Amino acid sequence: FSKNDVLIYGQAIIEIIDEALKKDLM
Amino acid sequence: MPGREEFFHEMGRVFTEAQKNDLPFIEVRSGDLHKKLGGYPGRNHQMPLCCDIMRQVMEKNDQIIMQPPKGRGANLIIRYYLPRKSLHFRESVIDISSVPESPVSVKPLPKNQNTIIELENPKPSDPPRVENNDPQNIPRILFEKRINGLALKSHDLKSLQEIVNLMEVNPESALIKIRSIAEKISRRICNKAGVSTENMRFSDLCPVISERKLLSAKGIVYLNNIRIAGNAAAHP
Repeated sequence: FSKNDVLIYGQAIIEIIDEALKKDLM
Repeated sequence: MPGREEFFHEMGRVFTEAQKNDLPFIEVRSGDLHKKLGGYPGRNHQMPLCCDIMRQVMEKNDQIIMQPPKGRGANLIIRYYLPRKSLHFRESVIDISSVPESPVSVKPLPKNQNTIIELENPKPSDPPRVENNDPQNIPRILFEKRINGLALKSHDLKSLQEIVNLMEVNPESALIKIRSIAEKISRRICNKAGVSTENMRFSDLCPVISERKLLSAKGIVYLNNIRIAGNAAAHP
């Protein structure tokens, strides 16, 4: 795995958190 | 036991579904593909048909994320970049061009470049700080900025900040950390929806979130991808 992979998955987790926050699920 | 044609058509269905949800890429694990079609022979079994089809439908930019040793075929993981117009195998062609073109923000990610799925546009008045004037650092800086913003929102999200340092020294550890955070968030989402997650594994939480439509299809695919990548990083 590379640093670029971490950026991709890191961005994915950010999107999940954003969505959960918007839906008041966290 | 499913044959080549069944695996091929299932791949077509997976791509069509992913494109409908505007995903920039989709990661497919051979074991999961096999489980969907039944006749799953177990993780230590050779799966030449399934793996063969997965490799046959690869295009130029697609990447093999994990390649299992012989006899452990369940863990072949391939990242397929989207959108794509059709899928070919011998004389068979699946047309997936009827799926609308993805929006501008969704692009195939070129290999070996610092690119991330979608970047929050920086405000013109607030340009990102560029270290060493190297444009390749910009995605990392923007990522760090988003992480720091989320960490400020909640004390529970402070562990996100560890990802930035870990990714510089050990990308595998950073991915394991991301997986761990994703699992924690999944439990919280389920609990908030009134589902007890006691004795449930991360792999059990994803179907619950999906069935109850707690996250969008895109979010659920991201969760699954993070789980798979985290497992692959922990057990190379």
